[in-house]
Amino acid sequence: DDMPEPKDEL
Amino acid sequence: MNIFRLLGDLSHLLAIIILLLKIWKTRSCAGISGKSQILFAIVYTTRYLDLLTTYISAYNTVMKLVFIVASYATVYLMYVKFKATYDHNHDTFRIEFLLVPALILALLINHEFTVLEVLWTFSIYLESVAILPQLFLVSKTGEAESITSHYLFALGSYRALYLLNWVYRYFVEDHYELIAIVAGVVQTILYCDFFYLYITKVLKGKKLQLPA
Repeated sequence: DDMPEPKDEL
Repeated sequence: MNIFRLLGDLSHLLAIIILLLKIWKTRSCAGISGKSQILFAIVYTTRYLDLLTTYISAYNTVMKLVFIVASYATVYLMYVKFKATYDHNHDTFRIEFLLVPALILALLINHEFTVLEVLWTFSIYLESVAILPQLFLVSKTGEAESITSHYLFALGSYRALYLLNWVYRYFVEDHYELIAIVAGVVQTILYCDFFYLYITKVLKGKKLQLPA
């Protein structure tokens, strides 16, 4: 599965 | 970024600043749970390891560093500098009962079985219950200084605002992060009792007294 998108939330 | 998340982050920052100022100005950490502060330091440390691997934005990096530094500074003030004022008789919540389940759950329910992802998931689960020692302390002492209740209101509001951020992102960006949402709902529910007392009492100038 695709890499989880980078966590942009704090 | 949206207004809900920005207000949430600012509310979170405000809470941390209120707490640091309260301890520093009064030179006392009476009424504050050191155990919750330790849990918050663990939450930020395990969540923000990606500072070493990915760059999102200057805002993201600066806020993460502020949260990490402020949480360790608070733990230092409580357990070292103003140790004599730490209320260890009432701050007795067994945090291992929060750490172990959060870690087990993170190992079982996560998006990807990698160190960074499991630690991020652990920090999400842990944050949802990290305030329990503090709420437990307030219930044991039966009251809280108004500055402490302002701290708790700002801290509880931050994740409540994040819930609105997630609603916004679901409808506008077709993006959702289920683990963070479920944990955020649990976290906000834990504050409901306090929110009620804060709005009905503290905002009317009364002291926060819990029914004994």
